[in-house]
Amino acid sequence: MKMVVAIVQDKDVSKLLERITQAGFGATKLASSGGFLRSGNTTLLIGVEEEKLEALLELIRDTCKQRTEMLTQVQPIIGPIDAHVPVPIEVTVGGATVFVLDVVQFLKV
Amino acid sequence: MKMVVAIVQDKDVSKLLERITQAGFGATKLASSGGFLRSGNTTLLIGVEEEKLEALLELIRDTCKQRTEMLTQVQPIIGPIDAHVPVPIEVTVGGATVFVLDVVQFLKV
Amino acid sequence: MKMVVAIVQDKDVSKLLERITQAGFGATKLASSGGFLRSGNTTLLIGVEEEKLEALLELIRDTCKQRTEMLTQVQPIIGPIDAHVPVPIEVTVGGATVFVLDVVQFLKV
Ligand SMILES: Nc1ncnc2c1ncn2[C@@H]1O[C@@H]2COP(=O)(O)O[C@H]3[C@@H](O)[C@H](n4cnc5c(N)ncnc54)O[C@@H]3COP(=O)(O)O[C@H]2[C@H]1O
Ligand SMILES: Nc1ncnc2c1ncn2[C@@H]1O[C@@H]2COP(=O)(O)O[C@H]3[C@@H](O)[C@H](n4cnc5c(N)ncnc54)O[C@@H]3COP(=O)(O)O[C@H]2[C@H]1O
Ligand SMILES: Nc1ncnc2c1ncn2[C@@H]1O[C@@H]2COP(=O)(O)O[C@H]3[C@@H](O)[C@H](n4cnc5c(N)ncnc54)O[C@@H]3COP(=O)(O)O[C@H]2[C@H]1O
Repeated sequence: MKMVVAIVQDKDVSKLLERITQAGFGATKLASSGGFLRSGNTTLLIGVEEEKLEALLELIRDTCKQRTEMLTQVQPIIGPIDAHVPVPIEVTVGGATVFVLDVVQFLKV
Repeated sequence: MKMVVAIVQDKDVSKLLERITQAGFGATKLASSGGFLRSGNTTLLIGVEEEKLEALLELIRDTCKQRTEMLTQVQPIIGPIDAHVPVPIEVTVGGATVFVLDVVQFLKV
Repeated sequence: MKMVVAIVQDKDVSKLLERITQAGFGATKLASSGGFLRSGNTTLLIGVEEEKLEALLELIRDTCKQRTEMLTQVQPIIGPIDAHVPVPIEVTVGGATVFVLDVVQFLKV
């Protein structure tokens, strides 16, 4: 058995947990925060049979991969009147940091 | 040394920590939640000497084992007057999911 | 790669994270509490390349080592009037409990 420790963005957690449990995996969620940006993120602990590890990592890759999203930001227009206009900007979101550890013994009591 | 990662029900934590510390074990508690039911539970990290691992697992088995408890639920009686009666129902509680990991180095600073 | 699990006092976390990120290490912070005293502390997860492990452990030793600090406690003076006087007392603070685990696979998605 392996223990997967996956640090993911809060934005991706709900979709990821839905897909993980639909695929029959067990998971435990811990609230966490980044050491550098100090903003909130989520740490998942997932115990998985060795032969299903690759399928789980594929699922995490699919759901959490870094991507660019278009957000609209309202910006002021320079001019005589006080007007604003929505401007599309590109932001990078997602990404996951994943560590796989060895489990020497597993029990359910 | 081994690191025991035990996911237990909130209901069993206080008794378990009391017994763990009375037996001289060290432990750290992390608030967590289940990936499937999304309800709160507790994750304990317990660093333990190899020769005491079995005693610790026995203690967790003893304190957290799944059991049925009788709860009384108040149910309405069908009839002319608005009456209720306490009815005994059986519920399963407890249980623990336990992973044992290898510790390659341990230090106290 | 190794996963360092460091349980440190809340008082030392901010300084430790500053030094860890300045040195280029990645880290994730989890709120936790002690099994014995039940008071709050912090658990850090730090994934680190094998050849940098010693430098990281040295940094944790330096920042979190147990030390005595002088606090002043206000104590009542026995006598006719209701007077208090600040008295210096020595308290032990700091300290860290550190576990190093093996990482069999690491990925960033
Ligand atoms: N080796 C490791 N061990 C344990 N946890 C790890 C880790 N590497 C990453 N993480 C976790 O994953 C989050 C996202 O990391 P990512 O590398 O995508 O994105 C990182 C990275 O691009 C950058 N960064 C992190 N540490 C840095 C440092 N020391 N110097 C420069 N940039 C850093 O800032 C982003 C946010 O970092 P933040 O710490 O807030 O949040 C991190 C942290 O919670
Ligand atoms: N392989 C694993 N890796 C990491 N953490 C694990 C794990 N297996 C169990 N856990 C943790 O232990 C809690 C209790 O699991 P248990 O198997 O007794 O009881 C479970 C199980 O009977 C059922 N269940 C869990 N995942 C399922 C799934 N994908 N499909 C169907 N039933 C599931 O729902 C109960 C509550 O699950 P929940 O996720 O809320 O809460 C789980 C989760 O926090
Ligand atoms: N083997 C282990 N596995 C997992 N986590 C561990 C651990 N050893 C220590 N820790 C974590 O580190 C904190 C500080 O431990 P320390 O040994 O410096 O300082 C400890 C120790 O001097 C003492 N202590 C802990 N457990 C004891 C026990 N069963 N009997 C007597 N004294 C205990 O009380 C202080 C505070 O303990 P507390 O539990 O509140 O908080 C602990 C706990 O969160």
